[in-house]
Parts: sequence; structure tokens; C-alpha cells
Amino acid sequence: FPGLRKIDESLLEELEEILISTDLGFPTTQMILEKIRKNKGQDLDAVTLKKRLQAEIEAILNQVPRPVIPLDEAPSIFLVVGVNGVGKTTTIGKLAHHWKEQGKRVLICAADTFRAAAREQLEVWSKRAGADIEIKENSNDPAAVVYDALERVKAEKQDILIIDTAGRLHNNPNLMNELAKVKRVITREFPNGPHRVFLILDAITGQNALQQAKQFVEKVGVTDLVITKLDGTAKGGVAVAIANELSLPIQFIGVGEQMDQLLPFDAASFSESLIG
Amino acid sequence: QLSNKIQDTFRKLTGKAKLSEENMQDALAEIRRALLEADVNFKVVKTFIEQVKQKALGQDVLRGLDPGQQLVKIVHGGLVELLGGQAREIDFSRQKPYVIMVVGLQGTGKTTTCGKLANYLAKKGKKPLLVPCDVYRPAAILQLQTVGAGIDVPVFDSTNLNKPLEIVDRALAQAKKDQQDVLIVDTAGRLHIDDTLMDELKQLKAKLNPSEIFFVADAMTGQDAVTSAGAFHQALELSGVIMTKLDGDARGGAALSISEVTGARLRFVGLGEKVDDFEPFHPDRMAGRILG
Ligand SMILES: Nc1nc2c(ncn2[C@@H]2O[C@H](COP(=O)(O)OP(=O)(O)OP(=O)(O)O)[C@@H](O)[C@H]2O)c(=O)[nH]1
Ligand SMILES: Nc1nc2c(ncn2[C@@H]2O[C@H](COP(=O)(O)OP(=O)(O)OP(=O)(O)O)[C@@H](O)[C@H]2O)c(=O)[nH]1
Ligand SMILES: [Mg+2]
Ligand SMILES: [Mg+2]
Repeated sequence: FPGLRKIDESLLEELEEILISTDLGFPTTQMILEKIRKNKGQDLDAVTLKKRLQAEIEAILNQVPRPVIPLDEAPSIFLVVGVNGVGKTTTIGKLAHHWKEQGKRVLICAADTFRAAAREQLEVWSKRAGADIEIKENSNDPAAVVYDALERVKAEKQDILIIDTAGRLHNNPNLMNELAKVKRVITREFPNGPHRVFLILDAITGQNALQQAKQFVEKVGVTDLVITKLDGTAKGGVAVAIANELSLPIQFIGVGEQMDQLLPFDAASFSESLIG
Repeated sequence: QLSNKIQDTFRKLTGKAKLSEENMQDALAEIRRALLEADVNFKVVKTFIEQVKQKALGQDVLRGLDPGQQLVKIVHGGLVELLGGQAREIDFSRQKPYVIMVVGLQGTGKTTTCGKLANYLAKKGKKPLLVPCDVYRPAAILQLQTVGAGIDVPVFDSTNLNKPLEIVDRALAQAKKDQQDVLIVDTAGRLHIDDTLMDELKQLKAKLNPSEIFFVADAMTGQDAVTSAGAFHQALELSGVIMTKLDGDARGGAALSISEVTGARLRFVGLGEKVDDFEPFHPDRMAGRILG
């Protein structure tokens, strides 16, 4: 919108389209527009308007406390979950690399015992990152390989254990129960574990991401989000709706397919690229 | 439930024999919200609502229907029409071997879908050859080989080749020699804004001259569906779309956006991770799902 604009219903309609197009979703969009509507009659230039929207979005994101990921008391056990194809396995490779660079001993557990070549895919990533990997070749029981990884963590004094799980849809009760069982196995061996449960979310996901987040929080106790594929044109606006409704912190964003393409989340730059 | 919400907006009005600009306003707002929440692209929603309004204006309410029901009927019909009608059967006589290229963004389900397509066609008496051209993703070739082995469909051995163009050259030669009548080419996931990789697809298309280029899209895709599918269509001229992960609870509005912006018809849907979780696309079912 060029030049000076009066805040009126026609401008609010344009702003609504901009916000909806980022996948912010209807409710969060209306909530932000309500705030802008309070300044009806005011004249604002495009730059100020943009900054206003960015500020509103940043405020929603910053309302969510973002705890530091616990790494001082080894072992830190991290469970990585999410629906099919979002980037769990790739993100684990990136996380392993990230923590190896910080001098940590990292063990990765290949608990996707279902999908074709899942173990081999993770194995390549562990080699690239310089991490150890626990694989159970002929098992189709994720709980069994997780158990082996937990025993190995105790024996080898690893600093960090990252567990890769099979993609699964949140509306599949059997698969969600399988995940809950994996979590119980972890807690049995380590009462404070898993220390974090990362939900991986694809930036291109629309409103279904809210349902994904709700179900994974409910069934598996997700604690943090990672948004992947933000190197695409999708804005990941649904992450703001999730912050608003579920108060889940975003810890990292994935910005590519290479090992070093993982960035710590920054609310200001995320808001800026959302209303770019 | 959208149809209930629409009924409610009309219930508040009286003397409603015809659908008018005024009495439709609230109902159209409800429909707009439902479509946006279903992830239909906002531009597509705008155009669609306008078409619905024009069709509905002045239309006499059919006997036995109240205005709300009438409007729901128009909306549902409009969606079915936009979704392109029932998928037509493939005409394999057009090309020997019949070449199908499978493309799309990262993680949408291409490799899995190639296996499902091969299985579906094998059951119809075809002799497919799966061709792995994803030389980037770790264990991608092994993934397709494993899928192929599971359904007893041959997979071209791309293992020591790292150039997709070379792979398809040799795969075409092998198919002709072994008399395979369908080639299903799995490509690496890529961003539509990655010029190098989009060029690779154009080069593959030039070499293969495929009868079909299927864009594989995830049912949970949001507003970006128009941008990404549009770009793939611009670059390759898609012949069809396959939507995956419809066993989830995403409304799948991206199907509407993609149909609208590419004109490519939805051909098949993925309904799970197993090779049999695959069937031809049904527009009326999709319309109902999008409306919620
Ligand atoms: N462009 C881009 N691609 C990504 C990113 N993260 C992952 N990918 C790609 O997304 C695709 C799927 O990644 P995976 O790591 O296999 O996803 P997953 O969640 O483990 O998949 P499943 O285990 O099958 O559920 C691969 O092609 C990755 O290279 C990212 O940040 N940007
Ligand atoms: N639930 C469900 N999962 C599916 C469906 N189709 C594919 N998947 C899963 O989605 C994930 C990604 O599938 P892939 O076939 O690896 O996706 P891809 O597009 O080849 O990924 P890239 O090659 O990395 O771009 C896997 O976990 C598949 O099992 C489907 O229809 N339903
Ligand atoms: Mg994986
Ligand atoms: Mg693939």
C-alpha cells in the first residue's frame, strides 16, 4: 500500500488479506485487526503500518516464555516428533551437528523402525555430524531400540541423546499411543526425561498445524517447536496462532537441506519476514 | 458444520423466497470463513464467493429447499466443478513406454506415491519400471528400491550414477529392452524458487518427453499452495496433481487452490503410508471435506 492511508474498513480488509496469506489464520488475524481498528481515522504511511503489524506479531510470539534447552546435566534426552515428511530426520542431523560443534557427545537413536530406508537416512546424517548412532536392524518396535539407546547413554556417558521417530498423523490413535509408550520407556529409565519433546512443523502447513500441535501436546507432552522449510516462500504464520493458543516456544528454524541450515529462533526477524 | 451455520443465518430473515444480495451477506461471510479455515487460498476464495453470489442471485428457491439449503447446494456444486470432475482413465497408447514424472516440494510423499502408482498400474496389468532420480537426499534411492522390492516392481539401479539426466537415458534404454510399458520417474523434492533445481526438472522433461507430470501436494498445505504449484506449473505444465496424507484431518483446501491456479486436474489421492492406500480422486468427496 503506497503513500499515506487512512485506517478504515477498506484498509482493514487489505490488511486481513495480507495476514491470512501468511497462514496466520482467521482468529489470530481478527485479533490483530481489532487492535488496529482502535486507531480508526488515523493516517499512517505504509512503513509505519508494516512495523505496526510486525510489532503485534512479535508481541504474540514474545508472550511465550522460551526456556533455554537444558544441556548442563548430562544426559539430556530429546524426543523428536511430528507428522510425515516435515523434516524430523534432517533436523536431527542439524541438531546433532549444532551440539557437536559445542563439544558435546551426541548419540542419535533411530526409532523410526517403519519407513523404508529411514535408518539408512539417519545413519548418513549421524556420520555427517560426527555423532554416534543406535540402530536395531530387524526390529519393528521403536520402544526396543529406544531402550537400547537409553542403556547405551548410561554406559557411554553421552551428553545428549536425540531420538528420531517415524512420521505419524495426530489423528491416528494407534500411532499416537505408540509414541506415548516410547515416552514412558524414556521416563522409566530417566525420571526427568525426556527433557524436551520437539514437535517439528513444516512452514507450509496451514491451519491443520494447530490441530497437530494440540494433539501432540496432549498425547506426547510436546514442549518446543521447530519450524522447517522457512527457506521456501511459505511464511509459517500458523506458528503465531500456535503461540497465541498453546503457548509453545519456537526454539529453531530450518532454512535449508544442509547440515548447517538451522538457526535459533528470533521473534523479531521472524515477524519481519512474515510481513515482508 | 457449515451447512448448519448457513441455515442459521437464513433463519434470522423472513420472507425469503429468493436469494438476494442482502439475505446472502451473512451466509457468504460464513462460507468465506469456512473456506479460509480449510486452507483455500484467499484469492481463490474471493473469486469463488463472487461466482457463488452471481449464480445464486435471483435464483428461485427450488421446491423443497429453503434458501440456506439452496446456497449450500450452489457452493457444493461450485466446488465440485472447480475440482475438475471425475479423474479420467489414463490412455497408455499415447506413448511407449508411457512416461510419468513425479515432482513437488520436499517431503510431500513423492517417493511413496511412485510406489503406489507402480502398484496400482501393475494391478491393472501394466509392467512399470521405477526410476530413482533423487541423487541428493540420503538413502532416497534405497528408499525407492525398498518400496519396489515390496511390490515386486523393478527399480532401475541408479546407485552409482549421480546425474539424473544420465539416469533417465539409461532407464529409457532398459525399459525398451525389457519391454516395460510405464516409466515412473521419482525426482528429488525441491523449492520452486531454486532455479538450478527447477532447471534440472525442465531438462529432465525435455529428455523424457513425459506423457504425465504429476505434482504431489500435501493435504495440509496452506496459503502457499498457489505460489508453489503455480511455479511448478509455469515451469513444466503439470498434467495432474496427486494429493497425499488425506488420511489426516486437514481439510485439504489446497486442492481447490491448486486446481484453480494450474488447471491441472486432481488424479489420485494418498490415504496412508501403505502401498494400497491410494485411489482415484473423487471431487464430490473432496468438496464435502473442504466445506467441513
Ligand atoms: N528446503 C528445506 N527442506 C528441508 C528442510 N528440512 C527438511 N527438508 C527436506 O524435507 C524432506 C523431508 O525431510 P525428512 O527429514 O526426511 O522428514 P521426516 O519428518 O523425517 O520424514 P518422515 O520420517 O518420513 O516422516 C527432505 O527432502 C529434506 O531434505 C528445510 O529446512 N528446508
Ligand atoms: N499418512 C500418510 N503418510 C504418507 C502419505 N504419503 C506419504 N506419506 C509419508 O510421508 C513421508 C514422506 O514421504 P516421501 O515419499 O519420503 O516424500 P518425498 O516427497 O519423496 O520426500 P522428498 O523426496 O524428501 O521430497 C513418509 O513418512 C511417508 O510414509 C499418505 O498418503 N498418508
Ligand atoms: Mg524421518
Ligand atoms: Mg523422495
